[in-house]
Amino acid sequence: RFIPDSITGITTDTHNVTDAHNVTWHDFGRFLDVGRGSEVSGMSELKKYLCRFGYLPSTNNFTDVFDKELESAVRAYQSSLGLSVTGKLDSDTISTIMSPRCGLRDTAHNTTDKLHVTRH
Amino acid sequence: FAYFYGKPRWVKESPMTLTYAFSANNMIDYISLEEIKRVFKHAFARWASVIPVSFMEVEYYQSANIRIGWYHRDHGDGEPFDGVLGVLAHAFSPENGRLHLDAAETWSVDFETVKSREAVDLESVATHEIGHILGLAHSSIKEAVMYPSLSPRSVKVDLKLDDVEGVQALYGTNPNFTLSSLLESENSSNGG
Repeated sequence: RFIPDSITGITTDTHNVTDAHNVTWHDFGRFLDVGRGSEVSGMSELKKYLCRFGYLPSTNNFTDVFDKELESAVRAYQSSLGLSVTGKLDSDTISTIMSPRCGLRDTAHNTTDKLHVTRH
Repeated sequence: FAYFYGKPRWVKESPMTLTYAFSANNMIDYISLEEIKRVFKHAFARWASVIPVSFMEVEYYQSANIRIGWYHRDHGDGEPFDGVLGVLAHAFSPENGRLHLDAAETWSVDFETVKSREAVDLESVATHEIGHILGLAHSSIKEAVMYPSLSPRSVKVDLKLDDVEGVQALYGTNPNFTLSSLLESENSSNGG
């Protein structure tokens, strides 16, 4: 089972008992090496992640299928994050996806990004 | 480096000074206010050393250019935090000025005393978010401060050439900045 170094051992909440761990991202390790055409339960959560950070358009109906759109999104993510562009959920890509990060989207030129507001 | 849509930047009279303040009600209590202020002062100073912009702490939160606070979950800006790890913080593009940190994280200013495996370096995140406040978006250069991810218990506070070139294209160069000193420090941090 794939467990990236940066996340290894994160099993206990030592600081704030009212906040659960971000278990969703932690669970993405099980998608390692899943390829186009596969259907894996929970893949829709990965699509939501990629949507949140600007790599997939918003929809209420993400499926668990690794489809062409997801492959394109993975390629775009890999390019943005300086990873090898393979379109596959390789260990570098999964490890980076699971890392804690800034909440701002990576696609800076998306005009619909809520965080691109200015004060007038 | 990358910019936000429309390449927004702060537009003020020269020499430019941006004020910042901490929220009175939305702070963490396990790091002293004095220590938090020291960390942010360092983070602002790193950016100020490369561009002709200075930063000044003020008391009045509402009227400060940059407003800093810690928040849990949904805090009203449409971008809820998500608990421990995951999203650590976010900030808004110029000239909005909001810099929000996830109160659920185990923030640290010293990994010698904070032993949690989930501890997140406050100065690293502050430096990154100030980059957004100034107008930089995420970089694809892993070593850059503006790279979007940061592992727990890691420190990334030194601006890299990518960060510096990006912010200097927005604001110009601090007359005291020398490229050679930056390259020297990059070289030494790479082990020569």
